[in-house]
Amino acid sequence: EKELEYFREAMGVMQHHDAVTGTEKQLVADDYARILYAGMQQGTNVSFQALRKWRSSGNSEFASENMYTCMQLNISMCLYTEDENFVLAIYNPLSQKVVSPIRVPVQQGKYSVVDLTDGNEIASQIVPIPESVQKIPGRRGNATDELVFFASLPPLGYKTYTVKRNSKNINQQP
Amino acid sequence: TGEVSIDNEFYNVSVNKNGHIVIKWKKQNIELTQSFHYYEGMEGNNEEFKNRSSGAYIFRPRSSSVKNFMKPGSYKIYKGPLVQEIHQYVTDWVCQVVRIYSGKQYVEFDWLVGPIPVKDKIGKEIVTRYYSNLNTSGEFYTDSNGREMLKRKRDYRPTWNIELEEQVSGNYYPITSKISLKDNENQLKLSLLTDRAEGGTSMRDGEIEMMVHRRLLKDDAFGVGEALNESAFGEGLVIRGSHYIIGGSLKNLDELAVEEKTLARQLLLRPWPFIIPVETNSSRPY
Repeated sequence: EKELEYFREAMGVMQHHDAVTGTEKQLVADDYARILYAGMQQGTNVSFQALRKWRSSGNSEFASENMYTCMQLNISMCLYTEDENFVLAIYNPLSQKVVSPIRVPVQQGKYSVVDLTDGNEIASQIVPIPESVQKIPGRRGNATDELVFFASLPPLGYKTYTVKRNSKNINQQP
Repeated sequence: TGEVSIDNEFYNVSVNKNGHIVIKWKKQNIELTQSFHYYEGMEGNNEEFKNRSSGAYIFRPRSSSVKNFMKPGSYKIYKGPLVQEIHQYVTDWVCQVVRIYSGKQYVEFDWLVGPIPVKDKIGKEIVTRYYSNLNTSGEFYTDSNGREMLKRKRDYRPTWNIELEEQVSGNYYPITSKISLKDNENQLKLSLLTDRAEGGTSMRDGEIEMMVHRRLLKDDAFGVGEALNESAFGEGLVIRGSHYIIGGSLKNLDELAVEEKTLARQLLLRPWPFIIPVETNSSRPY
């Protein structure tokens, strides 16, 4: 409840007309960004706890595992998905089933994506991150490509996928 | 190599000789051309109406005609089983990825604009235009904070007679999430969904114009006391965002409405990915 309160406060502040329209002074805009970021961090903690509870209901081993979120996916940047192996737990906040394209920044290579519900490998594709995106000031990390696959997600539920890099240095030919 | 277009079961997308993106619908007679342009922002001393500057509160271009990017730019095409993409470079500071997914009934424009150069001391407001063959009779539809769609008519106000002195800004409306065009004669509809609130209009029949980024050097004297000249890392801001184009026949209105609403919901409440790192040597099952 306390962690949600940060989010509520941030949303309360953001309802000011200057925040809605973007007519605040730059220093205020920076402060709004700071408040919203802190609120999102707290909200993310709530999501982590919920997912951990869900995942550990079948197997207590999962209860202590670390979970991360990537707030810079908008610039195709995420340090955690640059590892050779990782698990993606994807939550669907809609009350209906969706089949949605998922894009995660990765390093060059050939990848396999396995749906953990049935253990089957699903179709995936690698596309390069445009150079102009890679050059965005302040963007860090070594991701050069994006891994694309379709996640079939249950309503208000989640699915997990394992991602594994099988080989490096696959060149994307235009 | 040698490919000039991408396609799926619904669309064929190509680049024409001017460097503009051309989309052709496979099942309907709709054709659309997309291109980037910019307005130069008005600068004045704000003391009289005619001397008002374009700024955070008001959009006031120096001229009602847009500036074009001179060269056609370059592009690369990437094809695969799930997604096909055109990576287009318009200038050093404007580029985009046009994307179609297999089985998905929309075209995604993933644009990247900035840092807007202002060494010439001229503020610029960047727009993207989607020009279709729809006959829209001066009418278009914009949403109101994601709720009902309101009919807008070019150079018109519903409750008084208006003669617009500034045609472009006078026809701009807030687009929170959607702007649509309808061709009643040919029973066609075209919609553009956004990932954020933007300004937009339809200055010509069949056209949607969306403003995606602005950098202005003078305060407009409406209260903020600062020019809309944001910077990061010592340069102007770089903005990345998406437009989603979806359209079809009004004869299948129910089907089209479901497609549009489903897409709108999926854009508003996107899946949340959480990452769980895996130790490479771990014997623990995933």
